[in-house]
Amino acid sequence: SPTVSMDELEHLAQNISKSHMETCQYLQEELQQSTWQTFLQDEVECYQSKPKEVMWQLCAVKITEAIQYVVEFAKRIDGFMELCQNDQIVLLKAGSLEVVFIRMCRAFDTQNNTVYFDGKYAGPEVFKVLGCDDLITSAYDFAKSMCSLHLSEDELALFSAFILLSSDRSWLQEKSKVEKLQQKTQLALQHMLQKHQRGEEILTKLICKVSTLRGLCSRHTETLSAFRAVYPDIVRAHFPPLYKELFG
Amino acid sequence: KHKILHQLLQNSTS
Repeated sequence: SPTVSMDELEHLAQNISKSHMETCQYLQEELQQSTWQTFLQDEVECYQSKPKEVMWQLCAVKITEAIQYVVEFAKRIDGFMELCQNDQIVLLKAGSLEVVFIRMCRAFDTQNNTVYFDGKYAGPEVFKVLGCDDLITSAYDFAKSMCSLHLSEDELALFSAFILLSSDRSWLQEKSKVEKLQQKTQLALQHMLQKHQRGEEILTKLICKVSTLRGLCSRHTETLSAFRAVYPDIVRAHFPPLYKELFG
Repeated sequence: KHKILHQLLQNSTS
């Protein structure tokens, strides 16, 4: 592992936390203020009675909005823009949705198993018409398990950066450069967890999330290709271009 | 390929 001074780790942690706060889409206070606003039964039924393709399109739009914030987050991480453009794209293609899944825990209410979506808190039944109950259940379970770790915003920021800077993604041109950045981020995360007197096991639990995140994203890709096989014209004409670039 | 992503990366951070 690289030799890094404490100062450097502190500086990186500060940079990543600031980048996260500037690009987190919703402030914690806004989210907490809205938790009492869950969709009413007739609103849930309204989502359930939408045509499948309309709901898919709505979700693609929401995911794309969230991803745009993640792109901004990446750009502000020290070192990211110094990578070659191929690697910036490889990392975002593979990792931006994973960061959206991580960020989902900020907007998740464990008490009633709901997540902030389209203006209110929504349970999994809202997404029924998408026809991918497995993926939805897994995403909710993931958010719930992330919530149970009670990470601070700083820790969440560093974990998101650690995931985004995964050096084992396919097609990286300067793998060792990404590797160094990721190692530094991991050290900064470790340092932060120690500073907050969190046990060693938190880091182990976070590292275990890596494969869960990859599973979630590959299930998303599979679900999208199944949808596209039936509705190719809807995807082509109505899905956000960025979404198609990332997952097409 | 990746036209939008290129564009987003090139836009200066606001």
